[in-house]
Amino acid sequence: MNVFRLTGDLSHLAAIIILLLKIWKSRSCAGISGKSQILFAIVFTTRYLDLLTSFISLYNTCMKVIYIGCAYATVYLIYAKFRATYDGNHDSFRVEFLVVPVGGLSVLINHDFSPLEILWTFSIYLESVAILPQLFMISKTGEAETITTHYLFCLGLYRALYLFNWIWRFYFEGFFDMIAIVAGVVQTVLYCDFFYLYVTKGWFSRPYRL
Amino acid sequence: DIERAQHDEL
Repeated sequence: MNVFRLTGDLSHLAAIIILLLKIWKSRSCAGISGKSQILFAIVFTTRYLDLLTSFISLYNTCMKVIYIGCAYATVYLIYAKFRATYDGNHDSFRVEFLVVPVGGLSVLINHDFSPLEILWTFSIYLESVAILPQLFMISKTGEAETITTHYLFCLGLYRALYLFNWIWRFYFEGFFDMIAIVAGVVQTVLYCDFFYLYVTKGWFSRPYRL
Repeated sequence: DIERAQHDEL
């Protein structure tokens, strides 16, 4: 464990909690892409199946359970409890254009052709593009609530910090996982445009435009 | 294939 990975995980946890609390407190999921949240639930489910097969550490197990629990709770709030506030018209990204290529790629390029490993690879590839429906929805509505931008900032920051974690691990442990690194770079690049707008902050006053 | 170390990252 290193400082980049720990702060990355905490940033990820913060993003998940921020979103869940925002929806719960405001009793509304306006401006939130339910499709992205479903993709994240799939990402955690397919990646953390090893909860059933191996124990790494209490931290690892607790975080995985929290991530999965919050992901499904968020999907439940969006599609069940507060479904009346779900903005389906603007959440129109064709996720099949993400899931199918990612599924095919995970069967073709992986570390080991075993079910668990292919599902892990699928999860890594899917996570790198899972935010696209959300970014697409914001570009269509032309605006994002402030709290939603904080959610996206923390979410984007987490994988950027993981990139530093992989540099650290390569240098100090000689460890590197090319699949996770390439997907992590793609995932972080997708946030660059958003990061620029978020940091310049100028756009807070007027609606966020991609 | 090299034996895959279990994925220890979240």
